[in-house]
Amino acid sequence: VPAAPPAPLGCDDPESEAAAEVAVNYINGQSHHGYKFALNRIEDVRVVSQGPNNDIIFLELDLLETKCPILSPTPLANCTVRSFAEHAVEGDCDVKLQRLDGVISVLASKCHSHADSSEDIHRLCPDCPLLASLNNTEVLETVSAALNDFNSKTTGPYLRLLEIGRGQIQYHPAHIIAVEFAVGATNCSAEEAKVNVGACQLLPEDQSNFGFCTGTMVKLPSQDLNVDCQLYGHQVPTPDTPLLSRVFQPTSQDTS
Amino acid sequence: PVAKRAVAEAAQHDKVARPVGFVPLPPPCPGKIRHFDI
Repeated sequence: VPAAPPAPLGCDDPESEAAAEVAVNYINGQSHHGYKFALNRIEDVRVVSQGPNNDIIFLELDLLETKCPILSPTPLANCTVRSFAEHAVEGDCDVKLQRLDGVISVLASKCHSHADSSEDIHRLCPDCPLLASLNNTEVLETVSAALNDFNSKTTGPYLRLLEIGRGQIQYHPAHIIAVEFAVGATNCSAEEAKVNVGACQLLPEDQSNFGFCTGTMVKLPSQDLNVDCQLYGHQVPTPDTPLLSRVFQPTSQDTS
Repeated sequence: PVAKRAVAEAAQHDKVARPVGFVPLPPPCPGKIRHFDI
């Protein structure tokens, strides 16, 4: 007896949302660069029956970049989506899933990401800083200066750059370059690195040895540099903050 | 007259099929926007 065709799903049906949650977790789990993405909208869903209790689900998803670096231990549910004014980045994904006896798993996914157009940002927010290319000279200069500055002052391990996550440049009312970058702890202290930086090797690939930095360089009207770095495995709880909330909510977004 | 009766019956049928307070279902896709549209 041929299987009855599966009931069509709407994009906001609980089954579609359950499949989308599995898909987003899979997509973030497969990525090793940039930031975690969160679901913004289910664009389309199609279900094809493969037999009793066996369906193939095709999803089209619209995702938005969050502020959580991909290496961050913060659960996606606690990650803040970047606002439109921060020059949002969108991800478009096609995902193929299987639902077998009620268990959903991802078979394949394909994603493209792109930043919102600069024209849109400027039209709605003329003074908002725009995303710059990650190999922009001013971005590279700011990352280098920020990391050097942090390493020159820290009493912790010497940090090496893993990747630049974001760079934004604002020209008015001041010339400001804001950067975000991922770092890895090395087997050297910052003091030891001053003697022979070439001998400093990244510690084993473990989440506790990764971290994240934010830096801003003001060029005009006067020169100023601010940087803050937080290693995910080296977060010190403050007396007025419960341990767990400090561990899972790194303060890498703070400025100092 | 035949045409008029048919229209009247259709209108009556429509009233029976849609109870008071009937709200058309939203289109099944795309779904709701959780954050913002870009």
